[in-house]
Amino acid sequence: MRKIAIANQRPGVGKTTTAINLAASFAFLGKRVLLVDADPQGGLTKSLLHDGYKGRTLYDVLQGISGVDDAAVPAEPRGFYIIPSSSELQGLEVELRSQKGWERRFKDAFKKLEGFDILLIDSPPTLSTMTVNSFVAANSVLIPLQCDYFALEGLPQLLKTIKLIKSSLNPMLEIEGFVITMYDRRFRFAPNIVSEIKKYFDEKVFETTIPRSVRFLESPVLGKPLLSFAPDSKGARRYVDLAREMMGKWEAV
Amino acid sequence: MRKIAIANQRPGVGKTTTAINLAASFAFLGKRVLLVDADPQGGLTKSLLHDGYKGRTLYDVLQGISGVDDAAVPAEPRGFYIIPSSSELQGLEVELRSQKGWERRFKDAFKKLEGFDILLIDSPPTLSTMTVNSFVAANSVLIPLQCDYFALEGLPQLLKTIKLIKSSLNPMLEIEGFVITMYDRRFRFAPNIVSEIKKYFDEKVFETTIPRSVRFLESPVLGKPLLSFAPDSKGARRYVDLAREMMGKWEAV
Ligand SMILES: Nc1ncnc2c1ncn2[C@@H]1O[C@H](COP(=O)(O)OP(=O)(O)OP(=O)(O)O)[C@@H](O)[C@H]1O
Ligand SMILES: Nc1ncnc2c1ncn2[C@@H]1O[C@H](COP(=O)(O)OP(=O)(O)OP(=O)(O)O)[C@@H](O)[C@H]1O
Ligand SMILES: [Mg+2]
Ligand SMILES: [Mg+2]
Repeated sequence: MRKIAIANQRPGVGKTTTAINLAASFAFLGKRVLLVDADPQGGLTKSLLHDGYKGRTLYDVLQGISGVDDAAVPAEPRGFYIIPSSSELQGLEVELRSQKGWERRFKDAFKKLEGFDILLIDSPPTLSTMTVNSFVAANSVLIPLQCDYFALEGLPQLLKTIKLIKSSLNPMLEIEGFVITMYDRRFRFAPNIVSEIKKYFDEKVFETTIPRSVRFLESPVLGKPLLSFAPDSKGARRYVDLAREMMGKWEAV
Repeated sequence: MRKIAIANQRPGVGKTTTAINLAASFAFLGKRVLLVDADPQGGLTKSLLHDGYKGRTLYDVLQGISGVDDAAVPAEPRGFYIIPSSSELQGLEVELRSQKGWERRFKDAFKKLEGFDILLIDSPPTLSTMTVNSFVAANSVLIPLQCDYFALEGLPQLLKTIKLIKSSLNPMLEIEGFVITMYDRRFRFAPNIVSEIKKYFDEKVFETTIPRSVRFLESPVLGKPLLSFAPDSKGARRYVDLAREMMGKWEAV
């Protein structure tokens, strides 16, 4: 099973958007996908389940109150499954840090995961408890980079954290790659920023870039990934391309 | 002197962009403006001063090492002045909280401020030390709201914090108003979001909305506000309109 944490402590770079639309894309390509919202702010949960969701959440799973199967909700008919976030995760973040082995809580809770090909974990814009937990539970990290002047901001700390987890708690942990998001063709410095990113990370940068598109703004309003309501849009197709590019790399190994 | 804190604990809603371009607009309209970067992440400082700035910062001012006049740097010839941020502010945030009267540090440091008509304070996406400090130092709060599905997210806590400061530490504190940012005409739910915002805050919502424009992405690359390199652009003109609308409200009182 591929277990991919989507992370970047810089806010608003497209983690949640990537998590949602990659989940939909992998499902479209025939994979069984479980999408976990590990952000206490719950942007992903609010984007797909809207308010008033009353079922089990990641909090219940991490506390051992609920199994993964009870908490997993279908995001849409014949699509992918989600484990929603909850604001209770905020308190848990603080509480966990004082417990021995707190970094493994996620991994242990998801150990017996069956019936899925891909686990995608959306993390908060921090390098604290939830994100560290997702790095311990995952076997790779996908890093979205927003195509603007501050694209590379914060990366040294992020990569250092990944290296730390790899050497101490999770030797399996790899970098899945970097995906450039919100590429705006009318931004005249976009090509410069892309080459700067490639200068540092070369083969780890996916060829597929995600274009800036107003359809992503519609997505949380409609409560659906782009593939559901705008399958021919550039945004939808690029995420399918990204999913294919990721699968291509897996086959090549 | 108008002292305006620009705040919203939601990240990426346009606080820094508004701080920079309002400063330039007020200066263009003849006001003497001091722009303070109170965000330890220093996005404003990096956008206008680029890397390698070696002078005095807000940290030095708050520690009493430097006066405001020594730390204030001209953002551009005959424009406005900036007090840059510094990563040392991160440590100060933690340190301050354990000191008696920590919320007044900012206010005290800027008490004898002369020679300016407008003080603009850019705050971090948090409701912690630096932001509380800016609320105590300021006499009003300008709240940018990003025109997307989550526009109203976090507002209850923000307004509660403002109310708390007003009733305890700063009876002068008012809400300057709400400014809608990143309005994208091609986003078909934009009008719905605007009316939702107006439903809650009506006369406090500025008529002027800031359009989504790729020129704002160029701004930190060029190290200048839009008025400097794209004075005829919609983005530049809307910020001047906003400045005029704010000044109009001041005259009306
Ligand atoms: N390709 C795109 N084109 C246009 N808007 C986009 C695109 N990708 C994401 N967005 C928008 O940018 C904002 C931030 O995206 P998103 O929430 O996915 O980032 P994030 O990294 O998860 O943020 P956070 O760090 O707060 O969790 C959202 O309003 C989203 O709709
Ligand atoms: N009107 C606009 N059109 C297009 N892009 C914009 C606009 N306003 C801001 N941006 C871009 O959106 C991003 C976030 O803006 P900004 O940094 O001003 O927000 P912020 O609230 O200060 O963020 P933070 O909470 O991280 O401090 C930046 O990349 C900026 O260039
Ligand atoms: Mg997110
Ligand atoms: Mg900012």
